[in-house]
Amino acid sequence: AQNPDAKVVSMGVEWLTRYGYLPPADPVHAQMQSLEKLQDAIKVMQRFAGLPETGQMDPMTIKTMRKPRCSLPDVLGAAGLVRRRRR
Amino acid sequence: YSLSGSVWKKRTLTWSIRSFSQKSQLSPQIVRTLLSYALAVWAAESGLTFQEVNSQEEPDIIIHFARAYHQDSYPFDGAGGTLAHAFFPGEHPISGDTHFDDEETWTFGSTDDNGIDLFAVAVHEFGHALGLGHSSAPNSIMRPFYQGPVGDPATYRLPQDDRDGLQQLYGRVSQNPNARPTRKPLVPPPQPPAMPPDSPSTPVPDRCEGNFDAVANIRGEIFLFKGPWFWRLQPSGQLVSPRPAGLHRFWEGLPTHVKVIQAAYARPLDGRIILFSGPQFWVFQERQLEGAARPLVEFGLPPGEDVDAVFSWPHNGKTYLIRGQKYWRYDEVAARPDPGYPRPLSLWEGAPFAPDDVTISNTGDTYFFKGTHFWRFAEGSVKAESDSPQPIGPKWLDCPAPNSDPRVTSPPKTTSKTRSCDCHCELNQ
Repeated sequence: AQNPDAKVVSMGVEWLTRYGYLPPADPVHAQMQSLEKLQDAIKVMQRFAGLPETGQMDPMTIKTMRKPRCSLPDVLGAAGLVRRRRR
Repeated sequence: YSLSGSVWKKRTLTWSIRSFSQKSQLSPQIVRTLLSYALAVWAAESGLTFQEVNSQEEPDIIIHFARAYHQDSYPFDGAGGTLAHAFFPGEHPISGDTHFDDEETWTFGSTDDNGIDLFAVAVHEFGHALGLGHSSAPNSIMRPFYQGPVGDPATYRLPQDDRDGLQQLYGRVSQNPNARPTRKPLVPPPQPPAMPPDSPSTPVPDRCEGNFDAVANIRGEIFLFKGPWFWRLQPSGQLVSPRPAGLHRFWEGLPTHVKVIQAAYARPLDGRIILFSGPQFWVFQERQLEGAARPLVEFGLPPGEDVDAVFSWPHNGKTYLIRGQKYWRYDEVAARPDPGYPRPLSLWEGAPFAPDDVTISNTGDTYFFKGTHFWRFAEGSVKAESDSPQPIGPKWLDCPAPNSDPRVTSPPKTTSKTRSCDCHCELNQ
């Protein structure tokens, strides 16, 4: 979204990390987290939520992050890899 | 769909509810029934069976209603937000365990947006307990976000995406229609040698003739009593057998002089089963009699009075006892009759006088039975549904439709609409 509020971005990144869309932050092997990687993570989250896959932290995406849900992560696997079966 | 990568090696899984919600309007009985239905949904599409065990054994799936931090890595966050979670299959003690946030307002069959539908969330979480991850398929039950109620637990079927994922884990099976909920049903005891078995030639009543003496919902199974016999309907609606079982063969300790059960209900507080006959009642734990006969006056009815119908209403947890055109109310928690009774049965608009019995279905509706018909009251309602009465046979007992069945008589009179009337009923009407 246009210049989203820093708090919103921070909450969003925390949320994406919590639910497995982004690998957990690692101060030792601080890895670059390119914007493109963040956008990809947002797109996958939007797919799970049935939202348009814009890759942007837009208001609808942020609102969805606050919806009631299951505690478990959406994306399983150490580095946030998705072990999914393609039909 | 996505797979967690872990799966149960065995095909029979045990489960137990270790703590119920402290604040939910759903009684423990309803919670157990809903969770057993949610497990049955997965059993129906796989070779899995689920058995509820008592607390001594260490079950595979331990269910808790918990709040905030509860000794695992997924603390709850109060109402809203995270609702529940379950652990994937494995050898760890917590594997398979399923936790629900007790600060949510858990509902069943609610039509408004208030509250979270327990059955829908339970089906999702048990998917995790079997090894499924979250899915992005549009109608999957394994989508991470709460999508609202999913309809009637008795008829709900998993969406295709989830069936595909499950069969990746446990192999492909055709849908198992008889997969019954995991509530361990009351199974008949080994036949006592003292009583000669019912020989097939023993004349038994015809279930399609209705006119039952008592009807009760016992752990999700419907028992229909007639004389010294009873039929059982499994939660799936399936008749256990078209041939009735012997009353005294099953209810161990019921005195042999008791030939007719006039009313019956399962007490939600402790699961005891209460059978009424004449001015007395008997309390059973499972199938065993617990103690001696007790007088009906304990429920607040006048001495010498019999009872036509007894049921426990989930809407307020009270027990209702009906005789003729009157009813009394009993508070199970306070263990005393409520003051200000009896009241006219006409308060249950459209209900038949002196019903044979009344019970609550697994979906929470109230059913009055009389003769060959039943009257349905939606959950929490005291007004009969407009399509009542309906013939019992086709809906409940796999009997032919009434117009082709001479045994079905016309429905009896019911409580008039709530208006004053100077009607004078003769004793024999």
